[in-house]
Amino acid sequence: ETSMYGEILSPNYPQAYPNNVQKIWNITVPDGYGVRLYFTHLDIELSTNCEYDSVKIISGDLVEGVLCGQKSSKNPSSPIVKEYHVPHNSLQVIFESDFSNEERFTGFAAYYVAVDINECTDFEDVPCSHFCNNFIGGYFCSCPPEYFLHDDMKNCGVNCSGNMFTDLAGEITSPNYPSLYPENSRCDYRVFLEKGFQVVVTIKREDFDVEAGDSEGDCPDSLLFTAGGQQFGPYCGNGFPGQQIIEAKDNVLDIVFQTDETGQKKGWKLRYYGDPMPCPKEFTANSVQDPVKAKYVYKDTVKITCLEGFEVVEGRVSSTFFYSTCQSNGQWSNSNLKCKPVDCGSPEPIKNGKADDTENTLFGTVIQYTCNEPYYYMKTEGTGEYRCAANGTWMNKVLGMELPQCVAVCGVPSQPFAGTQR
Amino acid sequence: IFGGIKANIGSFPWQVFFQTPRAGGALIDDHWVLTAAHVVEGNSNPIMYMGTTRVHNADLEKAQMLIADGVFLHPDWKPVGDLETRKNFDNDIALVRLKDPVKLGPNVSPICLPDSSSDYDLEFGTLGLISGWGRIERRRIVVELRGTKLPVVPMKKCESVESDSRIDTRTFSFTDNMICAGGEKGSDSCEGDSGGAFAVQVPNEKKTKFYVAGLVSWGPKCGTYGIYTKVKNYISWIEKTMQEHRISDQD
Repeated sequence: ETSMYGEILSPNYPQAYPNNVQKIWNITVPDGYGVRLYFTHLDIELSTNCEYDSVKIISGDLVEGVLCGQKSSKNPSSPIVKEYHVPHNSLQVIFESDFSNEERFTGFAAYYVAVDINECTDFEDVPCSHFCNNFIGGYFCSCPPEYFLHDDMKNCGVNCSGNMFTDLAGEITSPNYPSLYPENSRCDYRVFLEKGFQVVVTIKREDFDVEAGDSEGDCPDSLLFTAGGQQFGPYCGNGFPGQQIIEAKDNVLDIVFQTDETGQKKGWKLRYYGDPMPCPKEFTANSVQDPVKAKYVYKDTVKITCLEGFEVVEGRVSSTFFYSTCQSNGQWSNSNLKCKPVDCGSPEPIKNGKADDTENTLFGTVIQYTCNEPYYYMKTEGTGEYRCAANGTWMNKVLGMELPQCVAVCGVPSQPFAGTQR
Repeated sequence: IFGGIKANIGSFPWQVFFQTPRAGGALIDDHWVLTAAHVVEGNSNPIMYMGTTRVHNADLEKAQMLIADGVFLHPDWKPVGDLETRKNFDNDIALVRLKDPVKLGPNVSPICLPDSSSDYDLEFGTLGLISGWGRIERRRIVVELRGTKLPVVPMKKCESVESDSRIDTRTFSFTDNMICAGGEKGSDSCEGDSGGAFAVQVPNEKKTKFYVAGLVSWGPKCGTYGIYTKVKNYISWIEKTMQEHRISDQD
């Protein structure tokens, strides 16, 4: 329980205190108050460093004082023999006596009262970022004009968030630029362009002055860009340390400028503009593109034609070309389509002969038909060599698509007729 | 075969054995057998064998049996009820289509066909080979294949063969669709050899290669001269018939 005041008396006071006794008083006054403790009577056995009997005053971990002996007031108009001021709202008083007292000691009488503390000045740490206002039992912080008090009720910042830029080009600066930017602030900006345009930011080196980082590069104040999952920064220092041109690859760019409570600088100024979203120049292999450009941007359409012997297969339909359009997200439409080599499939079987047993039946592959020799021979012209052609068929230089014919070797006896000699 | 000797099957790999009636044929393709019309007249399912010189039943079991699925007589062949009384063997040619292809090998392979060019016009004296399991001088039939060689001769040689008691040669038809051959030391074909090939060496060919110039058809008297169907005259019909009745791959 807290109390605004109280009395503390040694055991048996004003009679002699007993031997071998220890008594502890925990004093607590309301928050926002300190404790004034004063003794009006003190008669305790005197010893070196008050080793025998003593009364100790402890504030937190700190021993404010250890008393023993007899004390009298130095001021004839005041009964107070010893006084303590503690800027905290709790205090502990401990009385101890040892096993023997050769004389009669009456102990002590003390009183405590709650006294107001000035939080704005009594402590080494300043409780408010800007203005501190003390009142009895507490304090409050306040801010200069255009600043607002943060939720922690201690720090002031400026209101610099929620800025949206939708023009295709523009300029953004830190608050007060080129005057000092505000401390303890977090400023959010968003550049939001129409789809198909990426945000490009340019910052001149001399247009950037933000409190420099420590030796490990941690920025106390920082400028950070994020777009499309990419992050640029955080940046700080005198002179912009990043690339002079930042391509966001997205139509939305978020900018965060964060400052701490110290080290204000000039700030920064940047320009931005919307650049039509580029699409990569890479296309499916084994194809040619029309038109050929150094750079393809949003809404550009390209006809992609597969090289001879290659085709695009969509479901059950194949084609030799397709169209692709640069989309607002910087990706080509139909980018899933690929020019793949034409597959002629397994060569057709022929009677009394066969084709090479091959797994590769793609464009350009050469296979050889042979007849079941020696009893069959290839009647048709050509060597029996067929190449997988661009139209997906096996082609022979002489016969074209026609398959070779294997016919029986005729009229050849395996043995001469012996009885024919005359 | 008169005036012949036993033959190895490898010497006549195109020789086809017709069991009933006992006769011969010539393999011209792995699906086709060429024979005489009178061999297959009235017999749409002849049983044939290849790849053997011996034609005992036990031997035939080891041979390759050929199953016919079509018999095509020449359209100008005039059927008669009784073969014994037949005197007109004009257009004595027929094709037998096989159900399954013949498996070719050293002892089974086709004989070539002539084409219609003059290269295949037979000159008198041109030698041809014949083979078969038919009558020989002292036996009605033989078990082992026999063969002989004989020349082409003018048709009047055949026409002038003296008739015996059974046959009056003068009553028979002699046409340009026939070849007359024989007369050399009695080399001749005889009953049971019908349909077999009269094989002549392909002209202008370095390698020894034979084509079917004739088919054993008939004769006035075994051991003299014999009449053979002139195959060259039927090339168009053969090709047309084979083309029209070709067994497709799906079959």
